[in-house]
Amino acid sequence: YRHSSQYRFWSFTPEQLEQKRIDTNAQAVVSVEERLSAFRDENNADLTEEEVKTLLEKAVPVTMEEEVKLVNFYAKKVQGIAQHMNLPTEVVATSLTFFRRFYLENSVMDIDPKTIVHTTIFLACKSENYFISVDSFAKKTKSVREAILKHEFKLLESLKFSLLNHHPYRPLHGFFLDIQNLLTGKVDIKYMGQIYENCKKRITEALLTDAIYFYTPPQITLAALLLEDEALTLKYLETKFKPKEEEAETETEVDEKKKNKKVEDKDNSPKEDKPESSINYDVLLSLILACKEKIIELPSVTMDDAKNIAAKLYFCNNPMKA
Amino acid sequence: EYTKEKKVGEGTYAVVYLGTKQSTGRKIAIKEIKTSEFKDGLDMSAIREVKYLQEIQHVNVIELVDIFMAYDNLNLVLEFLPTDLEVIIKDKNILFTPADIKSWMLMTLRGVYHCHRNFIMHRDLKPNNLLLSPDGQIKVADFGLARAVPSPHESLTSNVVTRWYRAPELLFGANHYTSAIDIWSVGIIFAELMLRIPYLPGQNDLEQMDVTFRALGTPTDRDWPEVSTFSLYNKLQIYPPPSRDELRKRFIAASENALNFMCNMLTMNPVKRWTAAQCLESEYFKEIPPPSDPSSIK
Amino acid sequence: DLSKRYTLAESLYSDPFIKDLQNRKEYIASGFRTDFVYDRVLTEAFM
Repeated sequence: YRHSSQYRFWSFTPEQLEQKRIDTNAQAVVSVEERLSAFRDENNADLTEEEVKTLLEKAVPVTMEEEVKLVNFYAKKVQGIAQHMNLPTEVVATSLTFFRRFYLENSVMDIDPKTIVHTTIFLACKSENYFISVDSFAKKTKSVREAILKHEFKLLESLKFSLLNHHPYRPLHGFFLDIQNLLTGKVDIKYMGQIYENCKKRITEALLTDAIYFYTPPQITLAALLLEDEALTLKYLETKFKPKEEEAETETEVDEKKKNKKVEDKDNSPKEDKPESSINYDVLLSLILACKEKIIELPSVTMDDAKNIAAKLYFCNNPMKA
Repeated sequence: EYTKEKKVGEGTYAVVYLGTKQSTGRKIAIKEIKTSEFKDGLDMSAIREVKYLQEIQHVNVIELVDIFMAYDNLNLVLEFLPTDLEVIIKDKNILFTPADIKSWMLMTLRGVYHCHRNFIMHRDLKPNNLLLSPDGQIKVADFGLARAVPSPHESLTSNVVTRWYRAPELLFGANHYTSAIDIWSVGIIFAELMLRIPYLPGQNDLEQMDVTFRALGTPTDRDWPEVSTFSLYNKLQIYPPPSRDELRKRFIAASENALNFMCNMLTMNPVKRWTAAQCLESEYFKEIPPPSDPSSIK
Repeated sequence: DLSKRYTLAESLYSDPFIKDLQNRKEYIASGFRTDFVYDRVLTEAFM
């Protein structure tokens, strides 16, 4: 995972992420301010005092916080459109990831989110081998090929040409299996199936939060599992990662171990010569608890919020309209 | 930062130039992706090259040095690799030994193993996609047909891999194949290195099946369960698998372990075919001669 | 490095989705392998 482009280019601490957003917004503010003052200078003679006042009030750059809100609002739209198109879960997740990463590198004042929504889904389809021709894509989305292709290069460049995403869905399948292995006989399969489906939904929501920048996919998966069934997840994590206490093993546990060992031998699964993982249980648990807090605070942007910010965005790019 | 000094190749979706990285003087190859050719925006092959080469850093996989846009073209800056195995096989003036072949197979399988453990199938392994660096390292190249191992229920196109190197499951039109298809290609490349001529050169897809099964025997449900369910199965000519002796005669330079090595890569049933890890751990690599030191191979 | 960060215990898995696929003729003929599927998802879980 540390070799992956997702880790190398798109993992941040909260401070780094905040700073990145501040810098991207500040850069755009400079060029918007220049354009606006040039506009005022050019039109100085024709503008009444009232109009200048309105300009100074309405045609102003959007703040970093407003950008984040607008991007979150459109991210939800990207997810909705992709789901509405019945795209596979991984393609929906990739569309959303592309869209959100794009606005870490670009300001909404540079490229209006409306103009990039379809492009991110279209590129995600291609990247995930779910190829749809641009003409049929345009028909499905009631868009036009030129608009879809217009920013494709820009999108690829802003993504730093990193297209391979690791989403938390596959780890969910992996833990679904490993829990059965570790807690043999203690989990009901039907119940596990329900947990699995619920976790998938939680993961889909988690992709809208900044957790995807702060945590690895498996950590997000374990946080979703913790939310779904804390007791089961803690039991699993302890069994898997907690250093074995020296306590005398009860008779049953010894038998259990022997049975497991026999089963494993029968399975002749490769004996790992190293401890399964050098993961520190306490560190892992604290990470997952923090991640859980992150994925439950879903960004909620009302339509009004979005409209106000979009209006501000519109006026700062079209001062004459203001 | 980069110069384009000499055009060395042109494909359907890209033009390749030789150049230099100014800041270090390093020789590089620049793959300039033509953008106008693909009516659906960025070409799928370009997207695949970018997507997978970004994730793979391995001595036996071509290095993606940089990527940049210029004049609306996408440019992949790749490490400069002067030749490939196809050139070496064809040029009868170049003599190489079983130790050299072993070295090339070892490096190829290390590169392929690295792709597979990252769950990436190359899907176009053949001698001219195995490039050689100035110090003799084999580099797996051209990821234009690569893809990640799909989700289990996904359907894959069987129209991949250059025909002569195409695994039997692909010839039958399978849609749920695995990375075993790459191992078949490596097996055919191994045979070609020993013979110095293409091993199974079919002139078209149908003939490719006939050439393949004539040489290695037509698979049956016994050794490959459900193979007879492929729609193309009924039209097949049934050939017996070659005896060990026939194989020995065909590959006179091959040791017993080398023959085992090849036969396990060319096992018809993909489920029984060796994985890259099994190939790398085979007796073939442990017996003499040891693989040549890549930099010593002429 | 062939050591894995997990133990593959196929006989302990009850995975109706995969079990269904592995019994389909076109999957068997294609060379479908459950251990490859499990290896993939377990690697993604423990990477």
